[in-house]
Amino acid sequence: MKRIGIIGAGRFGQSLAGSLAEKGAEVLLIDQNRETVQEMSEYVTKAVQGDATNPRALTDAGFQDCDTVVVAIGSNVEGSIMATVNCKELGIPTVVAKAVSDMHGKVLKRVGADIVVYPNKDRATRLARSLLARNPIDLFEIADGVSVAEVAAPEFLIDKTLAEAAVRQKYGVTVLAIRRLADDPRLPRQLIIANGDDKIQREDRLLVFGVDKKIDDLAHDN
Amino acid sequence: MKRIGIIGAGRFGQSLAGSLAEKGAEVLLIDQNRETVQEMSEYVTKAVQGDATNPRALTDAGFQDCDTVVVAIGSNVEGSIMATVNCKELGIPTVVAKAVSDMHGKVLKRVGADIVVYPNKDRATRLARSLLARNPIDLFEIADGVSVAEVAAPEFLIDKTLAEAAVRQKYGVTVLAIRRLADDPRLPRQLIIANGDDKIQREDRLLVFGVDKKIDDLAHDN
Ligand SMILES: Nc1ncnc2c1ncn2[C@@H]1O[C@H](COP(=O)(O)OP(=O)(O)OP(=O)(O)O)[C@@H](O)[C@H]1O
Ligand SMILES: Nc1ncnc2c1ncn2[C@@H]1O[C@H](COP(=O)(O)OP(=O)(O)OP(=O)(O)O)[C@@H](O)[C@H]1O
Repeated sequence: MKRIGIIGAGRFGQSLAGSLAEKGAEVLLIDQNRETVQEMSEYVTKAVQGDATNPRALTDAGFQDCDTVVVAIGSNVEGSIMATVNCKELGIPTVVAKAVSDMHGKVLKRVGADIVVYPNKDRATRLARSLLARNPIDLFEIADGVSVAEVAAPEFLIDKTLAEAAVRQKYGVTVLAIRRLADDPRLPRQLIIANGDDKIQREDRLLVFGVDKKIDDLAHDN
Repeated sequence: MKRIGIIGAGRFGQSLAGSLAEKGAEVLLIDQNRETVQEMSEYVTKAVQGDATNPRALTDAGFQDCDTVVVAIGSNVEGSIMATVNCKELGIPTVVAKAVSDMHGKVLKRVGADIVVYPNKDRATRLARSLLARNPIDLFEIADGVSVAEVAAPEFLIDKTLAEAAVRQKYGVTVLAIRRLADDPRLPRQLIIANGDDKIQREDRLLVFGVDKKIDDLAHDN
């Protein structure tokens, strides 16, 4: 059972604590704000009030026993950097830190953060791509110019099986799954992992993987 | 050429404006803060100071001519809701709004936001999953229990071609690409879109798609 430490319970820290706790992890949380700590104490294993820039506050709370610590302090950039240094000095194997700007991220890396995450920038970049794409409904960039995208099933594929459609040969993208409307319109779409003999239906959306230009061509050939 | 309107240039709005402008879109920006507007004016097509809760400020700035508007106001929840209403009343076809909590998101949907994004929560949920996964280095959840993940190439696959390895038949996951170390260690890994005759090397990381349990099994069989 993994023990994850979280420093800072702002929106990011709270969502993270909640997700981890829901999945059964042991979560240790520290925050300067008493009310936040009280609110969070019913969701996590242990919530403690304290200042993470003080190494003693971290050891009193037991952070040295965590496998991973996430420094989820945002606008208090100095605090985020000092908390990261404290965690590495405590010998914590993996320290993840949230950054609110590229500069902040560079500094965190230099002081020892193993992983830096940029929640606002990541979501904004992904949104920019899906707003500009001609048809894809949503786009996850996997690496430069390569994505997983959800596109409306093109006209010429309707009633063909995936094998007959030969999407990969013709378009150079791999169909991963089909998102099909549920019989009950109040339910979300069902996800059907792609199989050669799945037949594509009108209104289906296809989850595809490939180079962006090829995804665009497929979406465009409607 | 798409014209995208952005309301609010906090971290999310600024990253979004930058990404869109970089990709050649026409970006119109409004923010209450004069300095922010001045800073952003060199990155976007037009940056205007104004209060988005006042419909007149939006029409003076030309927002009614946007295909899509993104309401990127966060902690000023009331402002975010009012700006969203104003956009829908201006007849803007697609309004995307950022939410800072589930409650905020529900209200935005009710007042007409076509798409609601949760930058902190999305990134936190994704991080929670990758922190708890046994081996995957990173995990993108595509839908409930189905993901794209990056895993270390298991021992038994080394020196086999992808076709010989028959990963899909044996493990039920699809290999999408190989991330291979670059010759120059200062460069990031190269991304090789998967092909039957690619031979897997030691230190390769595989980008795979499938049901979480099957991804875990593959990562575990090391
Ligand atoms: N030195 C510190 N020690 C402990 N907790 C801290 C410290 N500095 C800030 N915090 C806490 O971290 C939390 C998040 O910090 P802050 O609000 O500065 O970041 P944010 O980026 O605005 O947060 P978010 O966007 O995740 O809501 C707050 O609850 C705050 O009390
Ligand atoms: N009514 C309004 N009209 C125009 N701009 C506004 C209005 N209300 C807030 N803003 C601007 O929106 C921007 C972002 O808002 P705010 O700081 O409240 O959200 P945030 O979630 O903390 O931002 P982020 O996390 O994206 O940095 C600020 O630059 C602010 O000046």
